[in-house]
Amino acid sequence: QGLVPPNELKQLSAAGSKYIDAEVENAINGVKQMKTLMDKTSKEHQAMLHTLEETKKKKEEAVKLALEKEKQLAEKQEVCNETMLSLWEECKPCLKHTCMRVYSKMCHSGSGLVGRQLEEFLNRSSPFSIWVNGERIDDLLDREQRQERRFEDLEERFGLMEDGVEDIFQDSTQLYGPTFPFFRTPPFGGFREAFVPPVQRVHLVPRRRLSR
Amino acid sequence: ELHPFFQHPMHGFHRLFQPLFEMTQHMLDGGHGAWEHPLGGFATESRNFSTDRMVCREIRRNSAGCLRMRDECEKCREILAVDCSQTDPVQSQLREQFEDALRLAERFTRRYDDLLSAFQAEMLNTSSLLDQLNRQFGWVSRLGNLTQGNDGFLQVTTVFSKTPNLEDPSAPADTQVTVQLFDSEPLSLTVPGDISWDDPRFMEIVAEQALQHYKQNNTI
Repeated sequence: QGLVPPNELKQLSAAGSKYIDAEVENAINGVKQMKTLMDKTSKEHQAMLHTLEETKKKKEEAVKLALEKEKQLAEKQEVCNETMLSLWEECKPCLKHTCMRVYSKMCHSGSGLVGRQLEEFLNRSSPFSIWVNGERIDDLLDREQRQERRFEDLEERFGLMEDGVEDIFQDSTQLYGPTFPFFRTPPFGGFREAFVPPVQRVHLVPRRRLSR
Repeated sequence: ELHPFFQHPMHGFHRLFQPLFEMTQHMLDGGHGAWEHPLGGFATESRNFSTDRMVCREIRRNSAGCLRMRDECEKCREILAVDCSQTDPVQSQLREQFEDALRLAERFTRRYDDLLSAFQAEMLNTSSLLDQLNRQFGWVSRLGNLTQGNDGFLQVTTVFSKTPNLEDPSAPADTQVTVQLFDSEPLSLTVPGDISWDDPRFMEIVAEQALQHYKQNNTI
């Protein structure tokens, strides 16, 4: 049976809405907390970018110097050419045998291709590669590429996170104004003023982010 | 695949960084040590499948990796020992400078990796925290396009007394309330019979239940 007369239903609705308004206000504060956390993270991200850039610069300078010295060494190596070349001719088959033994033991397929590639590589290479630990330079350049990819990947994900939080925040700010007029007055007005410029508050047009 | 995230940021910030973290961890655990002592490592039983796979891929991709095995061949070792400085003293100095530059470059490369890892770890923590906050409060962002009615976001449409409990006729019958919250479908909720509809707690219970329901349906 109906317990409440229709005119009382309005009062019940108002009482329930009051509770909901308080929860909405609390949630808006929570979203603001998300935004604050993201802003702080973005600042740290900027500082990190700066440190990364500096480190990268120093690394590139050192690699450049190493490449220069390697070049100079290569020009000088002719004096030792004869000794090195004869040793290299004997080193190559052993290197190929050792590498192929390891590869066949560990890897299921591709021995034929790897063998051919290795043979070509060794014929192209000079003993100088071994003498100057050439693979260390190769390694550095290789790692540089991997780091670049890793950096780009992280940056893309960071951007998505920033945009995601911004979207949630912007969507939440649409609740201000006509819908929640009480947000204009303290205590809620206080936090809104912190991030909504006065001009925007008049129009309350949500700022849509530009897609990255 | 990152694009779906644009449409559904609610799907989770943590999910953006977790796979990346696992991938890097896997790469660092498996990849590095393997080349450092290739033959020593390969001979032991402790070799694992992922390390093997990384090394196989590395050899297939770049034959230069095989140069690391030079210590296994006597003649190759002798090349390293060739001393050209007797015929050209400048050469040993050059080689030293080259080695110094290499060491420096390697140090900065490691530093760069460490910085990336530290940033990645921080993002993992932040994204987890953001997800937590989003689960708690993110539902409010779905309300942006709603307009509030004159009586607010919650409308009570009916309040009925349920059929009394036959097993305990002395107990007051529960109350069934139908409400509409925001733009959701009408929702039927039950309030214990001992709380009268004119008790302030009554609407508190109704609103709380309705909101819980809404959050469950609007937060992933």
